[in-house]
Amino acid sequence: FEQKRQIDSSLGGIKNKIGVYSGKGGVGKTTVAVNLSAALANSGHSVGILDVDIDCPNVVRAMKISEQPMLDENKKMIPAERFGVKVMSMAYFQENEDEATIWRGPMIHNAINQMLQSTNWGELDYLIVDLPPGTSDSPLTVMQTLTMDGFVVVTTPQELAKIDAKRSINMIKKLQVNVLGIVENMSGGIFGSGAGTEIANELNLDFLGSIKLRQDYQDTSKPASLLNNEILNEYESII
Amino acid sequence: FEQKRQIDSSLGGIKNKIGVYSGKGGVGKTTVAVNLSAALANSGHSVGILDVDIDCPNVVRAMKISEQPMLDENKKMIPAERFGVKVMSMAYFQENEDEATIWRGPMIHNAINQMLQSTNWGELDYLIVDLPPGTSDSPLTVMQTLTMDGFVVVTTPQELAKIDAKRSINMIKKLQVNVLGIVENMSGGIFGSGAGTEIANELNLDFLGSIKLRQDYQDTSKPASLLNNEILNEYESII
Ligand SMILES: Nc1ncnc2c1ncn2[C@@H]1O[C@H](COP(=O)(O)OP(=O)(O)O)[C@@H](O)[C@H]1O
Ligand SMILES: Nc1ncnc2c1ncn2[C@@H]1O[C@H](COP(=O)(O)OP(=O)(O)O)[C@@H](O)[C@H]1O
Repeated sequence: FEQKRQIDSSLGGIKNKIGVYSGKGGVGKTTVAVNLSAALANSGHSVGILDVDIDCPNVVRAMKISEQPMLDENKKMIPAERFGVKVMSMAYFQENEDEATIWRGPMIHNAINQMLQSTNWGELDYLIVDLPPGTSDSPLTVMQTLTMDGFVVVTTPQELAKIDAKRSINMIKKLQVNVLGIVENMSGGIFGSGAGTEIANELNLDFLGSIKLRQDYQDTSKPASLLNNEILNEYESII
Repeated sequence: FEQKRQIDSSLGGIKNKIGVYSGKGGVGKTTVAVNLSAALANSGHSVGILDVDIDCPNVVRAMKISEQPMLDENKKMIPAERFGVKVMSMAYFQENEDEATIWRGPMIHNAINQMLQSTNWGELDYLIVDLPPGTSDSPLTVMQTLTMDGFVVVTTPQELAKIDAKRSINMIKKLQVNVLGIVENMSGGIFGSGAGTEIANELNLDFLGSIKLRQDYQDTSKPASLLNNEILNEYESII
């Protein structure tokens, strides 16, 4: 219980906690989380992003952060800031960048709790949380450890991705979590389009919008929404 | 030990066991496993495919199999056959298609062992195993339960996918497994190309070949290599 109290106190100054989740990796979940955060910061909100994708903690790289977090007078970590967004990640807990850490169930729980207790976010309008994909231990542990206000589910247009998204939404519904809606990424191009609205209709959820498949994402110097106004508009209409 | 003996006897008639693995989901690992199997069967080999991707067991769908496996006189499961390939999957152990099963560490181990012990493959030249992606419990359990002859690692051309592939290869090298080489999928299009050869050079591994990003994959009636000869050639050159 002491742990829960400490976590609640370090998250106390945050108005909205929104999780970004997908039933399958590689659909652009991290890309969507990073660009949503950048777009929110760009329109004047105070925003943080928390990367708990244990297997592939890519937020730090996508946000071009290379320094380790500083400590405040209570020995709490102060998240680094980039593009107006505060950033905290499980990547800081991995020994070196080229080595994957092998996470087993109980270790995940402890590592996430430790990170939550020891981060000083201050006051935030939004905390965007990049969740691990899939339906194994990791996303479940995170959902049960962090009380989120809602989840955005990302899918791509392909047939297989649609089926995986449906399966995973049925799973998280069982955990009584609030699904805010569906975002279709990599839309209108070689992968087609339409799976996002189909899932939204079938599962009686909101369709939040689609994000086009574009070459712009090859430029990894900044989040794409800060490189191209058309992309920024796509993310603003989701918000 | 009794379990290990039973598994070895049911896998005894298989000459080559090849795992298809990726550090990240959504790179086309299942697509590569299915098309490699179809291409091997197409050139006259006896082939089976085993889907142990617990979170998203999509092989059965990609191979258009709807019937449950039959049982032989020793109550062992006889894999269904399609396009000349025998197919066995964790999907048969899930209650219903729209529900994701929540797998926890020890359950994974038992389910995989049970499936291995109770499948009658007969004589096979190749068994292609579609592994769970990432670096958590599932892929490790599978690698340690099944003794494979070698692994093919799939990546996509993007910068982030390259870093994830490198991390996961460093992990599986620690398990002393034999990495046969790298396949770059979704190559030469909106995602660019070149990550596959870079990783192969950096980690001193073979580059097995690249598979182009194509619209053909939207037609899910058959594995794409059986729909288009150019695609078949790409897979044959990997073999
Ligand atoms: N709309 C898009 N158009 C083109 N490339 C994209 C798009 N969204 C994501 N990507 C690229 O796809 C790759 C995978 O995205 P990522 O966010 O890491 O996926 P996930 O977090 O779901 O594994 C990244 O290299 C990213 O740049
Ligand atoms: N070379 C390719 N070109 C176009 N689409 C592809 C290609 N390879 C895979 N896909 C599509 O991408 C999606 C994800 O592939 P999948 O094999 O399920 O990935 P993974 O098993 O790595 O999660 C599928 O819908 C598949 O049809």
